[in-house]
Amino acid sequence: LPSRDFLETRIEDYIISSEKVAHVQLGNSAEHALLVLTKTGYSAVPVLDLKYRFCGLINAQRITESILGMNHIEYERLPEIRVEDIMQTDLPLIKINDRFQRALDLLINQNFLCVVDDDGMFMGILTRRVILKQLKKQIYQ
Amino acid sequence: LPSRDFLETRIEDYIISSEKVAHVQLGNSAEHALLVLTKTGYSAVPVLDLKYRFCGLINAQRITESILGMNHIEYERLPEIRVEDIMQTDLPLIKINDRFQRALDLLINQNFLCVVDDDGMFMGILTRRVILKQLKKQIYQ
Ligand SMILES: Nc1ncnc2c1ncn2[C@@H]1O[C@@H]2COP(=O)(O)O[C@H]3[C@@H](O)[C@H](n4cnc5c(N)ncnc54)O[C@@H]3COP(=O)(O)O[C@H]2[C@H]1O
Ligand SMILES: Nc1ncnc2c1ncn2[C@@H]1O[C@@H]2COP(=O)(O)O[C@H]3[C@@H](O)[C@H](n4cnc5c(N)ncnc54)O[C@@H]3COP(=O)(O)O[C@H]2[C@H]1O
Repeated sequence: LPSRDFLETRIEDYIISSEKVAHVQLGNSAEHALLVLTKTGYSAVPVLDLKYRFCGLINAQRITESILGMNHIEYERLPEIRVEDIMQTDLPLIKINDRFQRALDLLINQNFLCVVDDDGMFMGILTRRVILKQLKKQIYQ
Repeated sequence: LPSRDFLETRIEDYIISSEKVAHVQLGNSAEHALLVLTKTGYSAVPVLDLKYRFCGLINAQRITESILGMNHIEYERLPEIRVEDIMQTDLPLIKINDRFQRALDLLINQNFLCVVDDDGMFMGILTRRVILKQLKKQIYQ
């Protein structure tokens, strides 16, 4: 049964590490980001800089919202909008040595959490799927 | 601590009822669906028929995928594509008298579950957020 000990578990073993995480880079266009989201099938992905530091999150909603003109959706502008102009940046981040307790609190309001080190380097993500699997496992033990 | 009794809880009190759920209707265009997704900010919403029966799910990925041409994204085709042509239909559904155990199992792989009655009428949704809040509450009790 998920006990409070379970909440003390380190998140480290449960993160999807950065090389497995689909992402876009600072400087990429909104059109490129839309293609990445469409081809990977993820509803949101991280935006990283050239040094692989975490910068923000991009999703299709922010892309479409940026081109909603008065009378029509201005698709022709997608190549000229950069992800840094429209990404979400006010996000809670977690560290590799954080515990499940903090992750659970934050995953109530987020689909996934980005994990960074002390220099802001992107380490990976912790998803709701992973935490739900662990919670289920705890109940059945 | 979430016990197996907790898993026997009925989902009924936890669903977001249908009148609060953003959705689109059979016959709507992909363009209309994209506007609904963009304005509500949800990454996926249900598709209902005129009798409010559940038909499928639509998201931005399926919309964009449907217009990925050889050389460019064919936005001009959006008004002529209908949601029924592109929605996801192979989905697990839950009933109003189902228990948390079933919901937890399914929410490991889905962001949310659509709740229907025996006639397929859409009753509402059960989200990962709601189940995570309940699991957290159980741990702290
Ligand atoms: N290719 C696939 N294969 C199998 N199942 C899939 C899948 N794509 C999505 N799902 C399922 O759908 C859920 C929602 O995905 P979504 O893309 O909205 O939201 C995702 C996405 O925005 C992000 N994410 C997950 N894995 C990622 C990755 N490898 N790269 C980039 N972003 C990822 O984290 C969110 C939550 O993911 P989570 O796993 O909790 O929950 C996922 C997972 O249960
Ligand atoms: N307007 C808002 N205000 C506050 N928080 C918000 C929000 N929009 C999204 N969120 C947060 O982001 C999570 C992911 O939302 P998403 O739109 O990808 O995925 C959503 C969406 O596809 C669907 N959904 C939730 N509420 C809905 C509603 N009222 N109408 C239609 N679809 C809904 O269920 C999925 C999971 O929702 P869940 O609540 O577990 O998880 C939500 C919630 O924690």
